[in-house]
Amino acid sequence: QPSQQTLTRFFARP
Amino acid sequence: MLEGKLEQASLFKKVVEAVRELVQDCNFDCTENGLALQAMDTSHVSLVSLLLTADGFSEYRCDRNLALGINLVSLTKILRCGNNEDILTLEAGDSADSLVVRFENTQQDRMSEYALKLMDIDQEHLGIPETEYAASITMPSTEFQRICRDMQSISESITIDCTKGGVKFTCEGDIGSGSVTLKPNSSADKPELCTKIDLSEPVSLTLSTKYLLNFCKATGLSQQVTLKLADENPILVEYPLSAGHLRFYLAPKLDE
Repeated sequence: QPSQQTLTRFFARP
Repeated sequence: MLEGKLEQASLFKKVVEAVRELVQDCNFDCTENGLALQAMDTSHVSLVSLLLTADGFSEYRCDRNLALGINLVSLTKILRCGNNEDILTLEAGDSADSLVVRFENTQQDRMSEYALKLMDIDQEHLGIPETEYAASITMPSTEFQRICRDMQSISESITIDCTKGGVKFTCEGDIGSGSVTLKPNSSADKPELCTKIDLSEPVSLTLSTKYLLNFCKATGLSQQVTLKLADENPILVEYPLSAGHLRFYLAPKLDE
């Protein structure tokens, strides 16, 4: 089963 | 001071309905350009980005930037006190501790006013990078909803494969599998029923069915939805509004 990524991995925190 | 008047309460009611399951507490950022909201769901898998531009309001005034901390469950309770056709006015002073919500019926003989207590929300805004999407698919929003609904009972994941020839939605679960393929089509007399694919290279993403279906709560806001895909990047699901947009981002599932 593929694993769910989180958005913070792709989008930068300020 | 914020004062925004919408000729139909239904727009705001639908927008809040569409996001309230993903996001509970969030700041509505009010500027002279309009109302904006950016918030992640609690598991940090998806992000909602709403923009209602000032020109979508029949009257709009915001002389100082305001962040209105709102609990969407509470806001929903108040919005349900108004009818869809009512004129809706949102009002908040510069250091107000509540948002005033006013409804006025079209006959202008019934006015109601509610105040929603505001919260102090420390919210981090994520920087959404400029992405070059490999594929952009515009399709009827009801079709997208149907696919997500049909596939939810089969699998937790939906794989979207996009090529020049069409877009294929695939699901695979314990009971079996399924797929739906849509080819680009055009109909001049009913552009809202068209499927359009802009593709620079074939792309494939695997995404959570549950979240995609959640985004479909926005179906009533727009007849068309646009899916933007880039390999191993979050999908962008966009519902255009007459003045602004409702965007959802969802991180992909990746093979380990």
